[in-house]
Amino acid sequence: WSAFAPEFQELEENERYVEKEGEFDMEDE
Amino acid sequence: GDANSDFFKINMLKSRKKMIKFARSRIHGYGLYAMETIAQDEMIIEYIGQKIRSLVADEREKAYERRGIGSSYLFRIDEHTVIDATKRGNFARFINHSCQPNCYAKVLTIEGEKRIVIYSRSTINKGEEITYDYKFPIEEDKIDCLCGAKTCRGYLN
Amino acid sequence: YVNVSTNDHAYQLQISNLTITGHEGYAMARASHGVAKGTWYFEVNFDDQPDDSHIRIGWSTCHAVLQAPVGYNKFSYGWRSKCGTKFHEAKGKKYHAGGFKKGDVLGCLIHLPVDKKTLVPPNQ
Repeated sequence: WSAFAPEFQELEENERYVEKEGEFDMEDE
Repeated sequence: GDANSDFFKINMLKSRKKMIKFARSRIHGYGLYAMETIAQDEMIIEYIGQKIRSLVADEREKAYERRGIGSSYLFRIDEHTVIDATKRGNFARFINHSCQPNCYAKVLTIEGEKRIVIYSRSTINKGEEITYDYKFPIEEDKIDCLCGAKTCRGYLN
Repeated sequence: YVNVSTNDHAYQLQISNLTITGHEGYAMARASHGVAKGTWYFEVNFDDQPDDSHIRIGWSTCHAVLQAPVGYNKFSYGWRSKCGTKFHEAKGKKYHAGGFKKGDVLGCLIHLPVDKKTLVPPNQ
């Protein structure tokens, strides 16, 4: 089934996403 | 621990994965099917993915739509948190929606962590497709519902 | 006295008197008082900065999203410790090269010219 979701990573548990510093930035000179 | 505790049951899920099969769905693309009879109110599978904040989920939803990743694998846990199974998670993301589902999703708090578990709403016979009601919020641009149930509402959102 | 507001802040930030502590992901806390005209200034002591963590400070109206950094949309203007970039509507522009860091005292000024034409009611 992973063939149907390209570059899909299977997880055993929920993974807390660590946000990037620029998570909310649209542009950053 | 107490064999009846949610913590114990949800961890049993991993070892004793319900006999579930991934196959073509009559509803949409691919779905999950019961490979054994499942009694009512049984824990079937946890919906696993990346835990993200609401605003991050909003930004991602826009990005996914821009990239044409139509179906949303975002599952709202509460007003602050969403589980995103688009790129990382387990195959619970393939469970299709039905307006007359044989399962339902429940948010459990286990050891302080909120987790989503799919339970059987009624007895599920071997070979039946597993479905639950996505309960998407009502939106402007509609997504047609293909569940084919008699009581189908016509749209997912 | 101006304080950090006890309710106008993101739920995940710890507020004690004038100190704001955050742990992960940008979120906002605002002051207990706002300003509507004239020229105002406040200072921030940058007390603690765990490795590769950053802060953003600035001015915001009450409409800016608390679950995002100051400068995320049109309701606020922010200045970032990393590279000293200024942000408005999530667009970063060069401002104060080198940025700022733990131990610095930072000042934020806002100048709201009173527009003679529009009859801005006094003490609005």
